[in-house]
Amino acid sequence: KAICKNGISKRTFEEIKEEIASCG
Amino acid sequence: DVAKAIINLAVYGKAQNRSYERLALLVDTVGPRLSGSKNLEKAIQIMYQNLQQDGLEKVHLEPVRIPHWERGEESAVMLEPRIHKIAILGLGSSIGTPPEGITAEVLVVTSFDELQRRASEARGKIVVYNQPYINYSRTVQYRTQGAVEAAKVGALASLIRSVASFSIYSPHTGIQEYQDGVPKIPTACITVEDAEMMSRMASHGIKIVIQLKMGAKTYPDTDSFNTVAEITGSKYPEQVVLVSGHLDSWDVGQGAMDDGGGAFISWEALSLIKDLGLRPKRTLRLVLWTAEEQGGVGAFQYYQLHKVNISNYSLVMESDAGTFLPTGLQFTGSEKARAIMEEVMSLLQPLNITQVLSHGEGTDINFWIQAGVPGASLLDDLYKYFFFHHSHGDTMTVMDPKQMNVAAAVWAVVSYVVADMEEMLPRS
Repeated sequence: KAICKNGISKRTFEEIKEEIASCG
Repeated sequence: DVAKAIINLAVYGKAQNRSYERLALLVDTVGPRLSGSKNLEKAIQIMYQNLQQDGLEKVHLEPVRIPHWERGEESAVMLEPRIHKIAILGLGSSIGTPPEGITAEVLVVTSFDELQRRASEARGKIVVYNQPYINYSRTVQYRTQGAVEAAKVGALASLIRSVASFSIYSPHTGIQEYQDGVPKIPTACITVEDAEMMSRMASHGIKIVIQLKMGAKTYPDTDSFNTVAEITGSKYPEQVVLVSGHLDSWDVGQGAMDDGGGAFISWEALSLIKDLGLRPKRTLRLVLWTAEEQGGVGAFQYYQLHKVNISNYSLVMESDAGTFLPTGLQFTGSEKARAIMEEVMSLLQPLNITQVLSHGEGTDINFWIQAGVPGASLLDDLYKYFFFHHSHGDTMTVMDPKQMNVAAAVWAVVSYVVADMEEMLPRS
């Protein structure tokens, strides 16, 4: 689920960090 | 290695200097792009064609009604204690003088407080403000409010020391605002040099008389457009990361720095992503605003039209403070979103531009930020910015192609990565 309207993410910050790092 | 690929293409590869060269072609041939002018509409039509020819998607124009003010012929001459031609630039929205001009004695003040203390001396005079330059946001109050405050105490006109951090006898224009119930008086900016000279004269008790002539006129609002193009998202096309700069400028110089640079690195961001064959999950939308200088008129219209979809805006980005060497990103959003932006900026380590600072606000994105959408502005080396801002000196000569390459790389990496993340940025 992409929409995160209420700031409630189903993903952990670590997962998001890894996702961003994969763009590096 | 998406970030590295963007950096390599923008800074070292085939795309290097492209945003500079594209910008030069526009501003050298069209020139300044004042709200309501034919030049601005010509620039919009050229950009519409440019964006289509670049292969961007959903290129279109969104109508906006914008102000139409023209400065006309203007001059100021010091008659006493000596004849001296004073360089002026009328301020946007100012009324003109009668054809014979206004000839009056000068009252020099250094602050609004001093004007209040000496209110009884102001009636029937031309008020000259010689306010010190502190920073733009504080000092610009004299430009925007100077005429109103002078009119409240009975002045006939106001001349305001240019809001500039450095001067080689350059007047700097900009918008000013009248207030309902307060008489409208003509208002213009003068150079730092003349403001200081008149202040010195006044401190010695020397009588100063100036003749001011301004042919400024306000015409009915006219039609214009925000210019829009996209790379449509592959997975969440209804969701948007917006990158932007404004296409209008003042009527002096070329508007190369303010905000040609911001507009063209925003276009370049989409070009780089397209050239690399990338398509982020959500839509990357380029908006070239119209009539920013008149108070974010195009941006307000865009917000009114699109706010119904506000929940789909992940990030709004604006570059309107120069495209000199970037030092980081200014960001406004929740702490969680900030932490994510810090990770995104870490991808720019190869350029050594990783800072995420506060205050991402900008005239054209503030409506969204105030409504809770995360916002970002490009932060660059501002040292020279207010040397040239709103002056005849804002030309391509100020611009540096290599610095624009780096700015475009930062803009492209940030916009692409945020647009390609699985989730939108969290809001507070």
